[in-house]
Amino acid sequence: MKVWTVANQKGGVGKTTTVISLAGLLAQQGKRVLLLDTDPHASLTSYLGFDVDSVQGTLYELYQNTQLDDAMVTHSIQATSFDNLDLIPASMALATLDKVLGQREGMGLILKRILARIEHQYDYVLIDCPPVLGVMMVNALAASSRVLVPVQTEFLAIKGLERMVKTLAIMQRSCPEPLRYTVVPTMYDKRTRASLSALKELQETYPKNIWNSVIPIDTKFRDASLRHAPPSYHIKNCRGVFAYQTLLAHLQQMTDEQ
Amino acid sequence: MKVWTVANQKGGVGKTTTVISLAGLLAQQGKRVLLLDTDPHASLTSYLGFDVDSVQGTLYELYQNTQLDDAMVTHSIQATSFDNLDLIPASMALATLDKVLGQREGMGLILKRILARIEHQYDYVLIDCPPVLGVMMVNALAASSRVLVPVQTEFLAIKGLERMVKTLAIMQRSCPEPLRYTVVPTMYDKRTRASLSALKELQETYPKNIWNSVIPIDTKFRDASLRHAPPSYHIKNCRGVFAYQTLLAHLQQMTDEQ
Ligand SMILES: Nc1ncnc2c1ncn2[C@@H]1O[C@H](COP(=O)(O)OP(=O)(O)OP(=O)(O)O)[C@@H](O)[C@H]1O
Ligand SMILES: Nc1ncnc2c1ncn2[C@@H]1O[C@H](COP(=O)(O)OP(=O)(O)OP(=O)(O)O)[C@@H](O)[C@H]1O
Ligand SMILES: [Mg+2]
Ligand SMILES: [Mg+2]
Repeated sequence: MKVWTVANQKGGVGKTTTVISLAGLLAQQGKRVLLLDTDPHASLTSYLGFDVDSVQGTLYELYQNTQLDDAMVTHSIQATSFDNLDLIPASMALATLDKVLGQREGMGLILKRILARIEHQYDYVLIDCPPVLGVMMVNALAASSRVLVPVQTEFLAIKGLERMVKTLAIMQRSCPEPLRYTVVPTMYDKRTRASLSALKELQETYPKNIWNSVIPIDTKFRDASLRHAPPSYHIKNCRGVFAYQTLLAHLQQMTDEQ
Repeated sequence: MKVWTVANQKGGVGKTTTVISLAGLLAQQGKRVLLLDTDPHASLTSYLGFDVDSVQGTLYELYQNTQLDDAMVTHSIQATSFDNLDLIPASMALATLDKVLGQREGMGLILKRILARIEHQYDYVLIDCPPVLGVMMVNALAASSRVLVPVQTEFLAIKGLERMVKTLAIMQRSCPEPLRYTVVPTMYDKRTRASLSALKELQETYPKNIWNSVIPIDTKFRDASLRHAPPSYHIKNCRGVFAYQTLLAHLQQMTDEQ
């Protein structure tokens, strides 16, 4: 089972869009995919059509139980209207975990322990993160085999990436396995100079960790969230979806190498 | 002196772009404008060409002094390369204020007290906020005469606005004057159905507090941050700048009425 976390401390860079796009493509390949929404804003949960205020069996409830068992974890997994695609939903209550759990011993490994119980039920787990460094992001990073960092190709976003890479280096110190990360340039607009020069700077600064292509700006992604379906399920000839297919091929080829 | 705060707990919605666009237009009208960057990510500070790691006299330093005097406040005000436009810069250290100040009595009014000292030196103060509800946002809201809330015209952003409006209602309870807010629809894309239906929903939900027009999607805003100048200073015939001019006229006409 591969666990991919999509994270960046900067908001609005395309984290949720990256998770739902890759998950849809993996499910269409026949892979069994579990989505995890760790963002109290619950964008992924509402994107998939769940009512955030009334959804049962959320990730928050799993964190309340000190004694985990298989039945509890299975209870939190909700089926979506798409084959091969399940979700453990988020709720607003997740925002309180930082205060409650922050100092407790071993709180960084709860998610890793949850996922170990379903190791054989899924091929991929994709985790969507909130745009802040807190308990949920730490849990997600500790549980993942690879971190995808979407970065807008613009000048202001590059400073934010420095912060995220520093966070990964700090996490690395307390994780036994290597924490591999891939920078994914998003919202690339070939018409503006800003996109081009930002991309060049990213490629020069992170030569070994950046994907060799880009996700272009594509307004069809907006419509996708209204239809409550992954973009590849209903948008034909969409350059954004083609780009995510290329990204997925790159990641699957990389991961199989190891 | 009018104090306008631009805030939304959702990231990447155009807060910094709104601050710099309106500030540029006001300075070109000959108004004396002070910008305040309260975001530890310091986007506004780096947008204006300051080096975030070495800038002197930041807002953080002002918060360190329990005894404020006029000299200290003036020392923190930096001139920019544009007439009528000054800045009190941000730094990463602002992120530590939540832990340090969080529980202290009266910590919500520090910014209001700072601004009272420069009441006669500026016509407008524009405050850029980080995308989180913390000490800095509370300070900014308590010090402002009007709050501008940029909201992307898309489905996922509407839930985020509900949260922001609830925050304003809570703040209202501890502020003597009325806290007026204006919802500003941004990144409107007339080609996608998602933008249209989101805008309709916003207009139905916030009829008395929404601006009657939109800021369109305009990729020239990306280039503007590379030139380290407000968009209206160098971009000709830009529909984004025209839209901010219309917004400014709407706000100035409103504010004068009161
Ligand atoms: N390649 C793209 N081109 C155009 N729009 C995009 C693209 N990717 C994402 N978007 C749009 O940008 C907005 C933000 O995307 P998204 O919600 O995925 O970001 P996020 O990083 O998850 O945000 P948050 O930090 O709030 O969780 C959405 O309206 C989405 O439709
Ligand atoms: N109307 C618009 N059309 C197209 N792009 C825009 C528009 N407004 C802002 N942008 C771009 O969107 C990105 C995010 O904008 P901005 O930094 O102003 O948002 P923010 O809300 O301040 O983000 P943060 O929450 O990280 O502080 C920037 O690349 C900016 O250039
Ligand atoms: Mg998201
Ligand atoms: Mg900003």
